[in-house]
Amino acid sequence: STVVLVFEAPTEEFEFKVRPGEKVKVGQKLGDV
Amino acid sequence: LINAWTETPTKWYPLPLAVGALLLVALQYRKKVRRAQKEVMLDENGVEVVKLKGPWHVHVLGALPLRNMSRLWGYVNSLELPVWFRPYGFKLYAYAFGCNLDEIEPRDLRAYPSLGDFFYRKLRDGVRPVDDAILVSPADGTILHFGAIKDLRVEQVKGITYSLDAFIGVDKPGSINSSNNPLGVVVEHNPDMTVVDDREFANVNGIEYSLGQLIGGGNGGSSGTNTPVSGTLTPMTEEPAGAGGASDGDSGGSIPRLPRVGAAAKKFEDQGDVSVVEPERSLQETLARDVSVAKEMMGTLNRTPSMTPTNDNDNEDGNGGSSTPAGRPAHERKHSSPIRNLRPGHSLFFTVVYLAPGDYHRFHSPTAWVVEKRRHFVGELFSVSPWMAKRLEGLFVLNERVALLGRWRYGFFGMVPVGATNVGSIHVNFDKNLRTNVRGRRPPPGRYSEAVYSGASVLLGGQPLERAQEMGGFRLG
Repeated sequence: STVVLVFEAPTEEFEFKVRPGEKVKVGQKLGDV
Repeated sequence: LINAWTETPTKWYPLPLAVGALLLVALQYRKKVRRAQKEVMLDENGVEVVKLKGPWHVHVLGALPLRNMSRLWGYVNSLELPVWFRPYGFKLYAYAFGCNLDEIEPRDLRAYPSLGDFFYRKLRDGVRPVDDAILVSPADGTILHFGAIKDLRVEQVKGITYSLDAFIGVDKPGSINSSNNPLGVVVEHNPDMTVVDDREFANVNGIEYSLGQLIGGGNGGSSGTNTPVSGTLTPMTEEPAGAGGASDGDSGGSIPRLPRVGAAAKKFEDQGDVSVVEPERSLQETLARDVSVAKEMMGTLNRTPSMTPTNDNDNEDGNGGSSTPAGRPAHERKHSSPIRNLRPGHSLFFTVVYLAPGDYHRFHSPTAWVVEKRRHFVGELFSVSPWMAKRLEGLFVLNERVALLGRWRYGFFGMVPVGATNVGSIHVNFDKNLRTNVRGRRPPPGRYSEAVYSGASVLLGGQPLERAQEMGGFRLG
Protein backbone atom coordinates (compact mmCIF):
# COMPACT_ATOMS: atom_id res chain seq x y z
CA SER A 1 0.00 0.00 0.00
CA THR A 2 1.03 3.56 -0.57
CA VAL A 3 0.15 7.01 0.64
CA VAL A 4 0.68 9.85 -1.81
CA LEU A 5 0.68 13.45 -0.63
CA VAL A 6 0.07 16.27 -3.09
CA PHE A 7 0.21 19.78 -1.74
CA GLU A 8 0.77 23.41 -2.46
CA ALA A 9 3.68 25.13 -0.72
CA PRO A 10 5.95 28.13 -1.18
CA THR A 11 8.31 27.27 -4.01
CA GLU A 12 11.43 28.77 -2.53
CA GLU A 13 10.89 28.14 1.15
CA PHE A 14 9.58 24.61 1.23
CA GLU A 15 12.17 21.88 1.54
CA PHE A 16 11.91 18.14 1.89
CA LYS A 17 13.84 16.75 4.83
CA VAL A 18 13.97 13.14 3.66
CA ARG A 19 15.78 11.19 1.00
CA PRO A 20 14.40 8.66 -1.49
CA GLY A 21 14.60 5.18 -0.01
CA GLU A 22 14.67 6.48 3.55
CA LYS A 23 12.59 4.65 6.14
CA VAL A 24 10.20 6.95 7.95
CA LYS A 25 7.88 6.62 10.91
CA VAL A 26 4.59 8.31 11.65
CA GLY A 27 5.22 11.84 12.90
CA GLN A 28 8.73 12.07 11.52
CA LYS A 29 9.63 15.28 9.75
CA LEU A 30 8.98 15.09 6.00
CA GLY A 31 9.39 18.68 5.02
CA ASP A 32 9.41 22.16 6.42
CA VAL A 33 9.32 25.79 5.50
CA LEU B 1 39.10 -18.18 -35.47
CA ILE B 2 41.99 -15.74 -35.72
CA ASN B 3 42.81 -16.98 -39.16
CA ALA B 4 39.24 -16.81 -40.26
CA TRP B 5 38.94 -13.29 -38.88
CA THR B 6 42.11 -12.01 -40.49
CA GLU B 7 42.29 -13.94 -43.71
CA THR B 8 38.71 -14.15 -44.90
CA PRO B 9 38.34 -11.59 -47.66
CA THR B 10 35.52 -9.05 -47.28
CA LYS B 11 33.20 -9.28 -50.20
CA TRP B 12 30.58 -6.57 -50.58
CA TYR B 13 27.39 -7.20 -52.51
CA PRO B 14 24.05 -5.33 -52.76
CA LEU B 15 21.10 -6.49 -50.67
CA PRO B 16 18.04 -7.59 -52.57
CA LEU B 17 15.49 -4.81 -52.84
CA ALA B 18 12.90 -6.80 -50.89
CA VAL B 19 15.14 -7.04 -47.85
CA GLY B 20 15.66 -3.30 -47.83
CA ALA B 21 11.93 -2.70 -48.15
CA LEU B 22 11.20 -5.07 -45.29
CA LEU B 23 13.74 -3.31 -43.14
CA LEU B 24 12.09 0.05 -43.80
CA VAL B 25 8.66 -1.35 -42.99
CA ALA B 26 9.97 -2.79 -39.71
CA LEU B 27 11.57 0.52 -38.72
CA GLN B 28 8.41 2.43 -39.55
CA TYR B 29 6.30 0.01 -37.55
CA ARG B 30 8.55 0.31 -34.52
CA LYS B 31 8.39 4.09 -34.70
CA LYS B 32 4.60 3.98 -34.90
CA VAL B 33 4.30 1.69 -31.90
CA ARG B 34 6.56 3.89 -29.81
CA ARG B 35 4.60 6.99 -30.78
CA ALA B 36 1.35 5.28 -29.83
CA GLN B 37 2.80 4.33 -26.47
CA LYS B 38 3.79 7.91 -25.75
CA GLU B 39 0.56 9.39 -27.02
CA VAL B 40 -1.74 10.73 -24.32
CA MET B 41 -5.27 9.53 -24.93
CA LEU B 42 -7.99 11.89 -23.72
CA ASP B 43 -11.61 11.13 -23.02
CA GLU B 44 -14.52 13.32 -24.06
CA ASN B 45 -13.91 15.51 -21.00
CA GLY B 46 -10.29 16.04 -21.83
CA VAL B 47 -9.03 13.81 -19.02
CA GLU B 48 -6.22 11.43 -19.78
CA VAL B 49 -7.34 7.86 -20.34
CA VAL B 50 -5.00 5.54 -18.55
CA LYS B 51 -4.30 2.17 -20.05
CA LEU B 52 -2.11 -0.69 -19.04
CA LYS B 53 1.37 -0.02 -20.36
CA GLY B 54 4.51 -1.90 -19.58
CA PRO B 55 6.55 -5.00 -20.39
CA TRP B 56 4.92 -8.37 -21.02
CA HIS B 57 4.96 -9.48 -17.40
CA VAL B 58 2.91 -6.41 -16.48
CA HIS B 59 0.28 -7.48 -19.01
CA VAL B 60 0.31 -10.99 -17.57
CA LEU B 61 -0.36 -9.51 -14.13
CA GLY B 62 -3.07 -7.32 -15.60
CA ALA B 63 -4.87 -10.40 -16.89
CA LEU B 64 -5.14 -11.86 -13.39
CA PRO B 65 -8.35 -11.37 -11.38
CA LEU B 66 -6.51 -9.21 -8.83
CA ARG B 67 -9.59 -7.84 -7.10
CA ASN B 68 -11.08 -11.28 -6.55
CA MET B 69 -7.72 -12.51 -5.34
CA SER B 70 -7.51 -9.57 -2.97
CA ARG B 71 -10.95 -10.26 -1.51
CA LEU B 72 -10.16 -13.95 -1.13
CA TRP B 73 -6.91 -12.99 0.62
CA GLY B 74 -8.89 -10.76 2.96
CA TYR B 75 -11.40 -13.49 3.70
CA VAL B 76 -8.72 -16.08 4.44
CA ASN B 77 -6.95 -13.69 6.77
CA SER B 78 -10.12 -12.79 8.60
CA LEU B 79 -10.56 -16.40 9.75
CA GLU B 80 -10.14 -16.76 13.47
CA LEU B 81 -7.00 -18.56 14.49
CA PRO B 82 -6.76 -20.95 17.46
CA VAL B 83 -5.64 -19.08 20.55
CA TRP B 84 -2.66 -21.38 21.15
CA PHE B 85 -1.41 -20.78 17.61
CA ARG B 86 -1.60 -16.99 17.60
CA PRO B 87 1.67 -16.14 19.40
CA TYR B 88 3.63 -18.56 17.22
CA GLY B 89 1.99 -17.50 14.00
CA PHE B 90 2.28 -13.75 14.63
CA LYS B 91 5.85 -14.05 15.89
CA LEU B 92 6.75 -15.90 12.71
CA TYR B 93 5.05 -13.19 10.66
CA ALA B 94 6.82 -10.49 12.66
CA TYR B 95 10.17 -12.21 12.14
CA ALA B 96 9.57 -12.62 8.40
CA PHE B 97 8.42 -9.05 7.79
CA GLY B 98 10.33 -7.16 10.46
CA CYS B 99 7.48 -6.04 12.76
CA ASN B 100 8.43 -4.55 16.09
CA LEU B 101 6.23 -6.32 18.62
CA ASP B 102 7.40 -4.10 21.47
CA GLU B 103 5.43 -1.13 20.22
CA ILE B 104 2.05 -2.69 19.54
CA GLU B 105 -1.08 -2.35 21.60
CA PRO B 106 -2.24 -4.74 23.00
CA ARG B 107 1.02 -6.57 23.41
CA ASP B 108 -0.61 -9.91 24.12
CA LEU B 109 -0.58 -11.62 20.74
CA ARG B 110 -3.44 -13.88 21.78
CA ALA B 111 -5.68 -10.81 21.69
CA TYR B 112 -5.54 -10.70 17.87
CA PRO B 113 -8.12 -13.17 16.55
CA SER B 114 -6.79 -13.26 13.00
CA LEU B 115 -3.87 -12.19 10.87
CA GLY B 116 -6.07 -9.43 9.49
CA ASP B 117 -6.53 -7.99 12.97
CA PHE B 118 -2.83 -8.27 13.69
CA PHE B 119 -2.07 -6.54 10.41
CA TYR B 120 -4.28 -3.62 11.44
CA ARG B 121 -2.71 -3.41 14.89
CA LYS B 122 -2.45 -0.20 16.88
CA LEU B 123 0.63 1.34 18.40
CA ARG B 124 1.17 2.17 22.04
CA ASP B 125 0.80 5.80 22.97
CA GLY B 126 4.02 7.70 22.76
CA VAL B 127 5.99 5.34 20.56
CA ARG B 128 5.79 7.78 17.67
CA PRO B 129 6.90 11.24 18.75
CA VAL B 130 5.55 13.94 16.49
CA ASP B 131 8.00 16.44 15.06
CA ASP B 132 7.27 20.16 15.13
CA ALA B 133 7.70 20.41 11.36
CA ILE B 134 4.86 21.68 9.24
CA LEU B 135 4.71 18.35 7.37
CA VAL B 136 5.26 14.98 9.03
CA SER B 137 5.09 11.43 7.78
CA PRO B 138 1.54 10.07 7.58
CA ALA B 139 2.67 6.46 7.89
CA ASP B 140 5.46 4.09 8.70
CA GLY B 141 7.15 3.18 5.46
CA THR B 142 9.75 4.04 2.88
CA ILE B 143 9.97 7.24 0.90
CA LEU B 144 9.67 6.10 -2.68
CA HIS B 145 9.82 9.45 -4.35
CA PHE B 146 9.21 13.15 -3.81
CA GLY B 147 9.63 16.40 -5.62
CA ALA B 148 7.89 19.27 -7.34
CA ILE B 149 5.07 18.72 -9.80
CA LYS B 150 5.67 20.24 -13.19
CA ASP B 151 2.95 20.83 -15.77
CA LEU B 152 0.53 18.90 -13.57
CA ARG B 153 2.42 15.67 -14.14
CA VAL B 154 3.71 13.65 -11.23
CA GLU B 155 6.88 11.64 -11.64
CA GLN B 156 6.29 8.00 -10.76
CA VAL B 157 9.88 7.01 -11.37
CA LYS B 158 12.49 8.79 -13.41
CA GLY B 159 11.19 9.21 -16.94
CA ILE B 160 7.66 7.96 -16.23
CA THR B 161 4.99 10.44 -15.22
CA TYR B 162 1.24 10.41 -14.74
CA SER B 163 -1.40 13.09 -14.90
CA LEU B 164 -2.36 14.76 -11.63
CA ASP B 165 -5.85 15.34 -13.04
CA ALA B 166 -6.28 11.63 -13.62
CA PHE B 167 -4.89 10.89 -10.17
CA ILE B 168 -7.11 13.12 -8.03
CA GLY B 169 -9.88 13.91 -10.50
CA VAL B 170 -11.10 17.19 -11.84
CA ASP B 171 -14.03 19.32 -10.81
CA LYS B 172 -16.65 19.13 -13.48
CA PRO B 173 -18.77 22.12 -14.33
CA GLY B 174 -22.01 21.78 -12.41
CA SER B 175 -20.65 19.31 -9.92
CA ILE B 176 -21.74 19.83 -6.36
CA ASN B 177 -18.83 20.82 -4.22
CA SER B 178 -18.32 22.19 -0.79
CA SER B 179 -18.90 25.74 -1.86
CA ASN B 180 -22.41 25.24 -3.09
CA ASN B 181 -23.18 22.49 -0.63
CA PRO B 182 -22.52 24.26 2.66
CA LEU B 183 -24.51 21.79 4.71
CA GLY B 184 -22.18 18.95 3.96
CA VAL B 185 -24.75 16.61 2.55
CA VAL B 186 -23.04 13.60 1.12
CA VAL B 187 -22.97 13.62 -2.61
CA GLU B 188 -22.13 10.77 -4.85
CA HIS B 189 -20.50 12.30 -7.86
CA ASN B 190 -19.89 10.70 -11.12
CA PRO B 191 -18.63 12.70 -14.04
CA ASP B 192 -21.53 11.50 -16.09
CA MET B 193 -24.31 11.86 -13.58
CA THR B 194 -24.81 13.57 -10.28
CA VAL B 195 -26.53 11.55 -7.61
CA VAL B 196 -27.66 13.37 -4.54
CA ASP B 197 -28.56 11.99 -1.17
CA ASP B 198 -31.04 14.01 0.78
CA ARG B 199 -30.56 12.41 4.16
CA GLU B 200 -29.91 15.06 6.70
CA PHE B 201 -26.74 14.39 8.52
CA ALA B 202 -23.36 15.75 9.21
CA ASN B 203 -20.47 13.57 10.09
CA VAL B 204 -18.44 14.66 13.09
CA ASN B 205 -15.64 12.27 13.93
CA GLY B 206 -17.59 9.39 12.59
CA ILE B 207 -20.72 10.18 14.59
CA GLU B 208 -23.65 11.28 12.57
CA TYR B 209 -25.80 14.15 13.72
CA SER B 210 -28.77 15.66 12.11
CA LEU B 211 -27.95 18.93 10.48
CA GLY B 212 -30.71 20.58 12.42
CA GLN B 213 -29.02 19.57 15.64
CA LEU B 214 -25.65 20.60 14.41
CA ILE B 215 -26.45 24.06 13.15
CA GLY B 216 -29.44 24.79 15.34
CA GLY B 217 -33.14 24.61 14.72
CA GLY B 218 -35.40 27.10 13.10
CA ASN B 219 -37.27 27.40 9.93
CA GLY B 220 -36.53 29.07 6.75
CA GLY B 221 -33.65 26.90 5.80
CA SER B 222 -30.97 29.18 7.06
CA SER B 223 -27.93 27.51 5.77
CA GLY B 224 -24.33 28.42 5.95
CA THR B 225 -21.69 28.47 8.56
CA ASN B 226 -22.83 31.52 10.48
CA THR B 227 -25.79 29.83 12.07
CA PRO B 228 -25.25 29.75 15.82
CA VAL B 229 -24.74 26.36 17.34
CA SER B 230 -27.00 25.50 20.22
CA GLY B 231 -27.96 22.50 22.23
CA THR B 232 -26.23 19.22 22.81
CA LEU B 233 -25.47 16.97 19.92
CA THR B 234 -26.78 13.48 20.03
CA PRO B 235 -26.12 10.87 17.41
CA MET B 236 -28.82 10.62 14.81
CA THR B 237 -30.47 7.29 14.33
CA GLU B 238 -29.27 5.62 11.20
CA GLU B 239 -32.01 5.43 8.66
CA PRO B 240 -32.19 2.83 6.02
CA ALA B 241 -31.47 4.07 2.56
CA GLY B 242 -34.64 5.31 1.04
CA ALA B 243 -36.23 6.35 4.29
CA GLY B 244 -35.98 9.98 3.32
CA GLY B 245 -34.66 11.58 6.45
CA ALA B 246 -35.47 15.06 5.31
CA SER B 247 -39.14 14.44 5.22
CA ASP B 248 -39.46 13.22 8.77
CA GLY B 249 -39.54 16.67 10.14
CA ASP B 250 -38.05 15.75 13.48
CA SER B 251 -34.50 16.57 12.86
CA GLY B 252 -34.47 19.99 14.32
CA GLY B 253 -35.22 22.34 11.53
CA SER B 254 -36.02 22.85 7.96
CA ILE B 255 -33.00 22.09 5.85
CA PRO B 256 -33.02 23.06 2.23
CA ARG B 257 -32.63 20.06 0.03
CA LEU B 258 -30.24 19.83 -2.79
CA PRO B 259 -31.97 19.45 -6.08
CA ARG B 260 -32.27 16.07 -7.62
CA VAL B 261 -30.76 15.84 -11.02
CA GLY B 262 -33.05 14.39 -13.60
CA ALA B 263 -33.61 10.70 -13.88
CA ALA B 264 -30.16 9.99 -12.64
CA ALA B 265 -31.06 10.95 -9.11
CA LYS B 266 -31.26 8.06 -6.69
CA LYS B 267 -30.85 7.30 -3.05
CA PHE B 268 -27.45 7.21 -1.56
CA GLU B 269 -26.15 3.72 -1.35
CA ASP B 270 -25.71 2.85 2.30
CA GLN B 271 -22.25 1.42 2.62
CA GLY B 272 -22.53 0.30 6.20
CA ASP B 273 -20.53 1.22 9.24
CA VAL B 274 -16.82 1.62 9.42
CA SER B 275 -15.13 1.13 12.73
CA VAL B 276 -14.41 4.49 14.30
CA VAL B 277 -11.25 4.69 16.31
CA GLU B 278 -11.50 8.27 17.40
CA PRO B 279 -13.04 8.85 20.80
CA GLU B 280 -16.41 10.47 20.99
CA ARG B 281 -16.13 14.20 21.59
CA SER B 282 -18.49 16.67 23.14
CA LEU B 283 -19.47 19.80 21.28
CA GLN B 284 -17.02 21.81 23.35
CA GLU B 285 -14.20 19.41 22.59
CA THR B 286 -15.07 19.46 18.93
CA LEU B 287 -14.99 23.24 18.84
CA ALA B 288 -11.71 23.28 20.78
CA ARG B 289 -10.24 20.90 18.22
CA ASP B 290 -11.49 23.09 15.38
CA VAL B 291 -9.97 26.17 16.92
CA SER B 292 -6.69 24.34 17.44
CA VAL B 293 -6.57 23.28 13.78
CA ALA B 294 -7.55 26.78 12.71
CA LYS B 295 -4.73 28.25 14.74
CA GLU B 296 -2.25 25.90 13.17
CA MET B 297 -3.54 26.90 9.81
CA MET B 298 -2.58 30.44 10.74
CA GLY B 299 -5.91 32.08 10.26
CA THR B 300 -6.67 30.62 6.89
CA LEU B 301 -10.26 30.06 7.87
CA ASN B 302 -11.53 31.54 4.71
CA ARG B 303 -11.40 29.40 1.69
CA THR B 304 -8.06 29.81 0.07
CA PRO B 305 -7.88 30.91 -3.52
CA SER B 306 -6.75 27.46 -4.48
CA MET B 307 -9.97 25.86 -3.26
CA THR B 308 -12.26 28.58 -4.49
CA PRO B 309 -14.26 27.30 -7.38
CA THR B 310 -13.44 29.42 -10.33
CA ASN B 311 -14.95 29.99 -13.65
CA ASP B 312 -13.01 28.03 -16.09
CA ASN B 313 -12.59 31.22 -18.07
CA ASP B 314 -12.12 28.97 -20.92
CA ASN B 315 -12.58 30.55 -24.25
CA GLU B 316 -14.53 27.51 -25.28
CA ASP B 317 -17.08 28.37 -22.62
CA GLY B 318 -17.32 31.90 -23.79
CA ASN B 319 -16.62 33.36 -20.39
CA GLY B 320 -13.74 35.36 -21.66
CA GLY B 321 -10.48 36.03 -19.94
CA SER B 322 -8.23 33.41 -18.57
CA SER B 323 -6.84 32.69 -15.15
CA THR B 324 -4.72 29.92 -16.48
CA PRO B 325 -1.44 30.52 -18.17
CA ALA B 326 -1.66 30.93 -21.85
CA GLY B 327 -0.29 28.08 -23.85
CA ARG B 328 -1.65 25.39 -21.56
CA PRO B 329 -3.16 22.52 -23.52
CA ALA B 330 -6.86 22.82 -24.21
CA HIS B 331 -7.71 19.73 -22.19
CA GLU B 332 -6.07 21.29 -19.15
CA ARG B 333 -7.92 24.57 -19.53
CA LYS B 334 -11.22 22.79 -19.78
CA HIS B 335 -11.62 22.13 -16.04
CA SER B 336 -11.78 24.15 -12.91
CA SER B 337 -9.51 22.65 -10.34
CA PRO B 338 -7.85 23.79 -7.12
CA ILE B 339 -4.48 22.70 -8.39
CA ARG B 340 -4.63 25.29 -11.16
CA ASN B 341 -5.04 28.39 -9.04
CA LEU B 342 -2.03 28.38 -6.80
CA ARG B 343 -1.01 31.38 -4.77
CA PRO B 344 1.76 33.53 -6.21
CA GLY B 345 5.15 32.03 -5.49
CA HIS B 346 3.68 28.65 -4.70
CA SER B 347 4.17 25.29 -6.41
CA LEU B 348 2.75 21.82 -6.11
CA PHE B 349 4.82 19.14 -4.44
CA PHE B 350 4.33 15.43 -3.95
CA THR B 351 5.75 12.62 -1.90
CA VAL B 352 5.09 8.90 -1.98
CA VAL B 353 5.34 6.72 1.12
CA TYR B 354 5.36 2.97 0.53
CA LEU B 355 4.13 0.70 3.32
CA ALA B 356 5.76 -2.73 3.27
CA PRO B 357 3.78 -5.76 4.53
CA GLY B 358 5.40 -5.65 7.96
CA ASP B 359 4.77 -1.96 8.57
CA TYR B 360 2.14 -0.48 10.83
CA HIS B 361 -0.74 -0.02 8.41
CA ARG B 362 -2.72 2.89 9.80
CA PHE B 363 -2.22 6.34 8.38
CA HIS B 364 -2.24 9.64 10.22
CA SER B 365 -2.73 13.25 9.31
CA PRO B 366 0.53 14.67 7.97
CA THR B 367 -0.34 18.23 8.97
CA ALA B 368 -3.09 20.37 10.44
CA TRP B 369 -5.58 20.61 7.64
CA VAL B 370 -9.24 20.47 6.68
CA VAL B 371 -10.50 17.68 4.44
CA GLU B 372 -13.24 19.06 2.27
CA LYS B 373 -14.04 16.10 0.09
CA ARG B 374 -13.08 12.60 -0.81
CA ARG B 375 -13.07 10.98 -4.19
CA HIS B 376 -13.16 7.24 -4.42
CA PHE B 377 -11.69 5.83 -7.61
CA VAL B 378 -12.48 2.19 -8.14
CA GLY B 379 -9.67 0.60 -10.06
CA GLU B 380 -7.24 -2.24 -10.26
CA LEU B 381 -5.29 -3.61 -7.34
CA PHE B 382 -1.79 -4.05 -8.65
CA SER B 383 1.05 -4.37 -6.23
CA VAL B 384 2.53 -0.94 -5.51
CA SER B 385 5.96 -2.25 -4.62
CA PRO B 386 8.96 -0.33 -5.95
CA TRP B 387 9.54 -3.18 -8.42
CA MET B 388 6.10 -2.67 -9.92
CA ALA B 389 6.30 1.12 -9.81
CA LYS B 390 9.34 0.96 -12.07
CA ARG B 391 7.59 -1.20 -14.63
CA LEU B 392 3.92 -0.31 -14.77
CA GLU B 393 3.22 3.11 -16.18
CA GLY B 394 0.47 5.01 -14.40
CA LEU B 395 0.34 2.49 -11.59
CA PHE B 396 -1.12 4.94 -9.08
CA VAL B 397 -3.74 6.10 -11.54
CA LEU B 398 -4.81 2.55 -12.37
CA ASN B 399 -5.18 1.36 -8.80
CA GLU B 400 -8.11 1.82 -6.47
CA ARG B 401 -7.61 4.87 -4.28
CA VAL B 402 -9.29 7.43 -2.08
CA ALA B 403 -8.32 11.02 -2.74
CA LEU B 404 -8.89 13.19 0.34
CA LEU B 405 -8.76 16.79 -0.78
CA GLY B 406 -8.78 19.96 1.24
CA ARG B 407 -6.64 22.83 2.35
CA TRP B 408 -3.83 23.58 4.73
CA ARG B 409 -1.79 26.54 5.75
CA TYR B 410 -0.38 27.09 2.27
CA GLY B 411 -3.41 26.30 0.14
CA PHE B 412 -4.35 23.04 -1.52
CA PHE B 413 -3.61 19.79 0.29
CA GLY B 414 -4.39 16.27 -0.85
CA MET B 415 -3.70 12.88 0.65
CA VAL B 416 -4.30 9.76 -1.39
CA PRO B 417 -4.11 6.28 0.10
CA VAL B 418 -3.64 3.85 -2.79
CA GLY B 419 -4.70 0.23 -2.41
CA ALA B 420 -2.78 -2.83 -3.52
CA THR B 421 -3.46 -6.53 -4.07
CA ASN B 422 -2.98 -7.56 -0.47
CA VAL B 423 -4.48 -4.41 1.03
CA GLY B 424 -7.48 -3.47 -1.04
CA SER B 425 -9.52 -2.11 1.86
CA ILE B 426 -8.95 1.53 2.64
CA HIS B 427 -10.63 2.79 5.79
CA VAL B 428 -11.18 6.42 6.68
CA ASN B 429 -12.26 6.82 10.28
CA PHE B 430 -14.49 9.83 9.77
CA ASP B 431 -16.17 8.46 6.65
CA LYS B 432 -18.46 5.62 7.61
CA ASN B 433 -19.93 5.35 4.15
CA LEU B 434 -16.73 4.65 2.31
CA ARG B 435 -16.40 1.08 1.11
CA THR B 436 -13.50 -0.01 -1.05
CA ASN B 437 -12.70 -3.23 -2.88
CA VAL B 438 -16.31 -4.25 -3.14
CA ARG B 439 -17.68 -6.84 -5.49
CA GLY B 440 -19.56 -5.69 -8.53
CA ARG B 441 -19.14 -4.17 -11.91
CA ARG B 442 -16.32 -1.72 -12.03
CA PRO B 443 -16.84 1.71 -13.57
CA PRO B 444 -14.42 2.72 -16.30
CA PRO B 445 -11.10 4.17 -15.12
CA GLY B 446 -11.30 7.83 -14.18
CA ARG B 447 -14.77 7.78 -12.69
CA TYR B 448 -15.15 8.43 -9.02
CA SER B 449 -17.76 8.88 -6.34
CA GLU B 450 -17.46 11.94 -4.19
CA ALA B 451 -18.45 12.81 -0.67
CA VAL B 452 -18.30 16.32 0.74
CA TYR B 453 -17.42 16.89 4.39
CA SER B 454 -18.34 20.53 4.68
CA GLY B 455 -20.82 19.79 7.45
CA ALA B 456 -18.27 18.01 9.62
CA SER B 457 -17.19 21.29 11.17
CA VAL B 458 -19.38 24.35 11.25
CA LEU B 459 -16.33 26.47 11.84
CA LEU B 460 -13.98 25.14 9.20
CA GLY B 461 -16.30 23.80 6.54
CA GLY B 462 -14.68 20.38 6.39
CA GLN B 463 -13.25 17.62 8.50
CA PRO B 464 -10.49 19.22 10.60
CA LEU B 465 -7.50 17.05 11.35
CA GLU B 466 -4.69 17.73 13.74
CA ARG B 467 -1.11 16.85 12.99
CA ALA B 468 -0.46 13.09 13.40
CA GLN B 469 -4.11 12.40 14.24
CA GLU B 470 -5.06 8.90 13.16
CA MET B 471 -7.14 9.05 9.99
CA GLY B 472 -7.64 5.45 8.95
CA GLY B 473 -5.69 2.61 7.49
CA PHE B 474 -5.29 -0.28 5.09
CA ARG B 475 -6.74 -3.68 5.86
CA LEU B 476 -6.02 -6.99 4.23
CA GLY B 477 -8.29 -7.82 1.32
